Amino acid sequence: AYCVPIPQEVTVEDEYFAESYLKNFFNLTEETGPTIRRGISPVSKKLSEMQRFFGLQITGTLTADTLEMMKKARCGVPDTNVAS
Amino acid sequence: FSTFRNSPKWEKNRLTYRIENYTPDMSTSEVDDSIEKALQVWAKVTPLRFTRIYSGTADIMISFGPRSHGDYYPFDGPDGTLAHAFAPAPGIGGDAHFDEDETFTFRSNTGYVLFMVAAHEFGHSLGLSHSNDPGALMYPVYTYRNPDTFVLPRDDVNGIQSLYGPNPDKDPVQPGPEPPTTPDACDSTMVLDAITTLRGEMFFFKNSFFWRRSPQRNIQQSLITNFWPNAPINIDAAYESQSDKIFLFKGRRVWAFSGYNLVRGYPKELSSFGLPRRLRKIDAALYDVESGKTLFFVGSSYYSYDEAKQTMDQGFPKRLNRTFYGLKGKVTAAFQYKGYTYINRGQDMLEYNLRTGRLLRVLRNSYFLPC
Repeated sequence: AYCVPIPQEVTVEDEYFAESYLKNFFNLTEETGPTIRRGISPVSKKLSEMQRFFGLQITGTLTADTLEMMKKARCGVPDTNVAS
Repeated sequence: FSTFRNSPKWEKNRLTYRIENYTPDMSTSEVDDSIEKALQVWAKVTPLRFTRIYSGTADIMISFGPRSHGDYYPFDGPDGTLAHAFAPAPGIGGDAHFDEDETFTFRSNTGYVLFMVAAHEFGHSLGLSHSNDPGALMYPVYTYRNPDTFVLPRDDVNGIQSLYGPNPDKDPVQPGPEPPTTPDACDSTMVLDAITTLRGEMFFFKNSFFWRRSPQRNIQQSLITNFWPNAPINIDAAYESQSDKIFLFKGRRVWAFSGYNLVRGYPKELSSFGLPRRLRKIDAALYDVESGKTLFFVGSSYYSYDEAKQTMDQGFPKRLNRTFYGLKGKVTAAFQYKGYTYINRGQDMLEYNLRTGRLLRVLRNSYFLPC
């Protein structure tokens, strides 16, 4: 048994879950066009946005603590349709 | 805090609500009570007043339903999304829906406390969106809090009053204590409550929060009770023992946790460590890896506790400045990290070589914190 959550390997299932989370709460949409050609994936962009919102390390990748935050029970209202 | 785009709000202060159906998890009176209290959270700090109706269409329609339940946002079964609500608007605007696949409770944290979930959703019903303040009620992630002692945090008060203004009732007995604010790591006047290591990570405690620092992660602020639901807040001291437990001290009592779980038999009295019965609290505690002793700091002296024998060492308490060069005044926190001993005294953090007692550096409180 471990006292403090130990980072787990991210599975394909986790990646699907993360994408669905970003669609539900951070308005990830199927984007085509220049951003794709420049190699900045929309998922990475939204992951950074989500990591910034929750005060996580901003990596743009699906890290263990990002996945841990995504799996917490939460409200169903998106985090992005906000005015400052 | 934040509001929805274009800041929709109700153009009237008298709102109606209707509970359309019930969850089988709680009695109807518990649901009624939870919903009413959740609305009062907002009424206390604004001109808004809520009246319950039992038929027809209310401004805030409240219902429980699983999966697809009549809007375009199906729920997802147990855990995950617990509920959602719609911004102020005609029709579905203001309505709050709760995921019937969750286990809702009246007060205990064996499920999700309906009062807490409802109070959050009604924030949306009134025009607030999510806040990235981890202490705010409008923070999107569920956090257990005791409904009996809950006070709307400052961030949420500022948010709702930006839409509706304050409660005009000049009742001299204003409701409740000052709203709690989330501590700011960069506040140069902040004095930390306690600091400890825990399996290679560091925990800095302040009020009902801690900052958690680990080599792999960014420093993250969380509510203590989110991690250890039955832990005290505003603690006096903390330390990690070699037996994989973390001890939290508050007043005359000590809590011990292994992982997330409270160790059986705790909380115990300070005297269970061999500290004098007359002692009402300790100021700080640290575990010295090299000697296997735990030091308990009390005023201008300290005790030494042998973790292996679980007895207090003879010849204590000793005066602090007999061991720690130049240490005067009350210690507020203490810990060891990478072989160095750190003693917090107010806003300063003093770095010592514990073997020699030599003061190596004087640092700021926020030295290890993101500032």
